[in-house]
Amino acid sequence: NLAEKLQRTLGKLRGRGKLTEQDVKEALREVRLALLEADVNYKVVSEFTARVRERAVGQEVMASLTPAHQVIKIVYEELAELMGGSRSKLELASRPPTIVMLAGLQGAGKTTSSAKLANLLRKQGHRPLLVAADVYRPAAIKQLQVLGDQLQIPVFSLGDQISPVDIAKAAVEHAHRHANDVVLLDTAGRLHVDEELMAELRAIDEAVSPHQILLVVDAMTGQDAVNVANSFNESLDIDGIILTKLDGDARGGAALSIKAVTGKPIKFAATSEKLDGLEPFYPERMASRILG
Amino acid sequence: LSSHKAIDEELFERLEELLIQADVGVDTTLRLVDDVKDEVRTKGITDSSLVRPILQTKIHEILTTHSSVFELPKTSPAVILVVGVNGAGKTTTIGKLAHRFKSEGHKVILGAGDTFRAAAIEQLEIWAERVGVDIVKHQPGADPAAVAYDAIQAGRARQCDVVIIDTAGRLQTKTNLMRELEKIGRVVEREVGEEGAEVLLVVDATTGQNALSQAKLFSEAVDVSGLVLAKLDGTAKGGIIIAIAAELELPVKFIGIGEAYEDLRDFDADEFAAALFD
Ligand SMILES: Nc1nc2c(ncn2[C@@H]2O[C@H](COP(=O)(O)OP(=O)(O)OP(=O)(O)O)[C@@H](O)[C@H]2O)c(=O)[nH]1
Ligand SMILES: Nc1nc2c(ncn2[C@@H]2O[C@H](COP(=O)(O)OP(=O)(O)OP(=O)(O)O)[C@@H](O)[C@H]2O)c(=O)[nH]1
Ligand SMILES: [Mg+2]
Ligand SMILES: [Mg+2]
Repeated sequence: NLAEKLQRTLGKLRGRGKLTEQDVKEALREVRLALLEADVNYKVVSEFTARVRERAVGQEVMASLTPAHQVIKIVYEELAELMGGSRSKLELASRPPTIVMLAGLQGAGKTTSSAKLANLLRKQGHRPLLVAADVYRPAAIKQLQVLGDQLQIPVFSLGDQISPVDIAKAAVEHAHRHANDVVLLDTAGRLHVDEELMAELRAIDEAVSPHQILLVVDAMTGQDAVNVANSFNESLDIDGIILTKLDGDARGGAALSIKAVTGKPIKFAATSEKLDGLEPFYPERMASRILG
Repeated sequence: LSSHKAIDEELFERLEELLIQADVGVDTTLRLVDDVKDEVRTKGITDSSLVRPILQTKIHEILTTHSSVFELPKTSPAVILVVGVNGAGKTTTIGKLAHRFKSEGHKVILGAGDTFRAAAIEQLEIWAERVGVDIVKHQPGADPAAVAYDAIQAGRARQCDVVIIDTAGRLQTKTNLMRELEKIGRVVEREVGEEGAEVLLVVDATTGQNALSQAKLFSEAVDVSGLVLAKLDGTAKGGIIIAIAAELELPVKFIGIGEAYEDLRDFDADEFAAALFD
């Protein structure tokens, strides 16, 4: 692992004066490899290692640490700080209903995450309404209805012959009439380069002004995470990210890439297929996971 | 790359960057670039415009170690088992495969082997209806191995020559789910023999290095014979299949380039290698 590799490069003497330029250079070569193997974006890795180099060179090596551990400590802190941030919970509107829109690539976990989020909100005393706004994928509406039934949470649907924009508008009216204080719009998976479908998301945004737009991203996403997050963010000015399938063993470097490039916070971590599998995002845990 | 005039360290760094950004991964990238450097040195090449074709050729070699032509087993029926992690594109790929084989004159039947996920059976039923093929299904929560068995029996009874079996998405690290998959694989093998089944692992083109672990662990559970690289119509390059080919010798048989049942193509190693540079 990274700690062992760095021990070999930087030696085992503790509290050995200051970190030299050479120490840091050697260490960062290993850190760079670890981050790339963890799927962190190539350019983000270069920027990140440059920051660490600035912080590390000339730093006093603490008496209790080896130079290797000192560098890892700096890297871990920088990573956690980069991915952290105070806006990592779901902010509710001052006047209900809060409208949340979930968007992202095909298969990322939007439908499941919508249901999980509804479950979480209901446990916190809210009255969520799930909205089936995916009119394209076969049995997408049925999928959300089955999940809603399992949770005993209402699912609003107008079938698959009505436009998602009209479904969203009608859902918000329905929420007002039925005192649902959170509306969760599940949208169809789409490519960030599909102009028509990206325009559809903007049209939904225009029509109902969601208070929170959450980009749902698969934790195993590779180098392309940056392109996807950038496009969705430029198109919609997203409020945050849900990172899914963290119960696998993907290192999840996409988390760092996306935060570094968009500045938007990761709000939730999805860690199972079950409907209680949604937790707040812990940047320190993610930092250790990425470093492997 | 084309603007780079000299064959120097910077050129090779740019190649590394390109490959890593294509999700080829560090190990495979370094190995490829070292091979290119060796060839440039031993052949005394000085023209930098020759470097890219050399790299493309090496990638092509790795990708064609095993045939990427999909061979339908000669047994009657032939069985195709489709596996992979959650959301990769399995069910949609089965719709595409069903359409492909039906339009080639085969009689196809589907097995709704995802008995777990919400509306998974309904999703495959819609594909069966759209393509015009029969489907075998049990109730949600049923034993997927039993569905696989029934689909093969129904296929025999109805003179189908292709049976395509869907399975639930599963992360490769979930040992109980991988054991369930092994059981499905054993049932299929018992019914049509090793030579009667093709096992396709569907990999999402946006996946990074984890796809290598997926290929390894799925291959330990079932006899994966080929990959389907889905969602190649996005901007991800899917370079991880080069690492998978290099380390596991697993060929890509098909690529998915969209959500409609026509959006399936045979894998073309030349096109793929060239597209890495777009
Ligand atoms: N293991 C695991 N599986 C998950 C998680 N989140 C979602 N899934 C599974 O991933 C697959 C895809 O999830 P969906 O919710 O259908 O994804 P989606 O983004 O709505 O897909 P599209 O609507 O087709 O774009 C399903 O099999 C889910 O059960 C997670 O956190 N962990
Ligand atoms: N753009 C694009 N989307 C695809 C492709 N293949 C599948 N999809 C989409 O990806 C999403 C997931 O596809 P599924 O077929 O449900 O994936 P799956 O592997 O069966 O998912 P689970 O059964 O939940 O594990 C759907 O929205 C599909 O339409 C492809 O080649 N291109
Ligand atoms: Mg969905
Ligand atoms: Mg499926």
